[in-house]
Amino acid sequence: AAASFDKDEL
Amino acid sequence: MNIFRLAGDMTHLISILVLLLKIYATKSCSGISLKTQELYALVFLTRYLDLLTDFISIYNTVMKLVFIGSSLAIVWCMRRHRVVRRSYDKELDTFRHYFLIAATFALAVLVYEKFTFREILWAFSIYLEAVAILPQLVMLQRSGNVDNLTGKYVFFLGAYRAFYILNWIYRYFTEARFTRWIACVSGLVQTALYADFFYYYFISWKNNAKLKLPA
Repeated sequence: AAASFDKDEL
Repeated sequence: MNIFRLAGDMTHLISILVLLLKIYATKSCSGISLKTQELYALVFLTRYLDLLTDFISIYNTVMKLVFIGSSLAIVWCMRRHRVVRRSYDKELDTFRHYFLIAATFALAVLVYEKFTFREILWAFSIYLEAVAILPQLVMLQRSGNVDNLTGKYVFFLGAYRAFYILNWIYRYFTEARFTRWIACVSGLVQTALYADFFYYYFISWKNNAKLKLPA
């Protein structure tokens, strides 16, 4: 699921 | 994941390892700003809230744990370690960093991607990271000569976000939907704040002289 919180960066 | 981001994360990791080395090897934190370390601990704690809820990758989780763990360990060391805390230059570390926390939080409530608890805290952590180095830079200028490991620490800490800027440019051109203006603008401001430090660092490296920042 496209996580609403799409922060894949550190 | 792209090479720029990996280089950025590794540079960030190196900066933390250099700081840990300095504190561990010299049993001293002279020249290090506790306020900057506290701000960084707050940056990681408010940014990695999704650590326990969203699993992105082993790498992502491990790095988050390393960043949170190391920043808290450094703050603990500088406050509590019976030997290290004696070398903390409290009278040089006078930046009123609570203003930075208040100002960046106010900005995060005004400028955000989505008005949700996690997004607001994420924007706050992004803005706070941009200015978190200020107490450290002010302290370096006050303390005049900068010891070798402290200079390397600040240099790598500044360089990592420059790699992230390359990463955002790369992602902008390779991923249709990628826009992350908050992180991009904030990252540019963050890297710009290191500009004069990078200049004096380069001069000291070119002349093979000790790093000195003008008062």
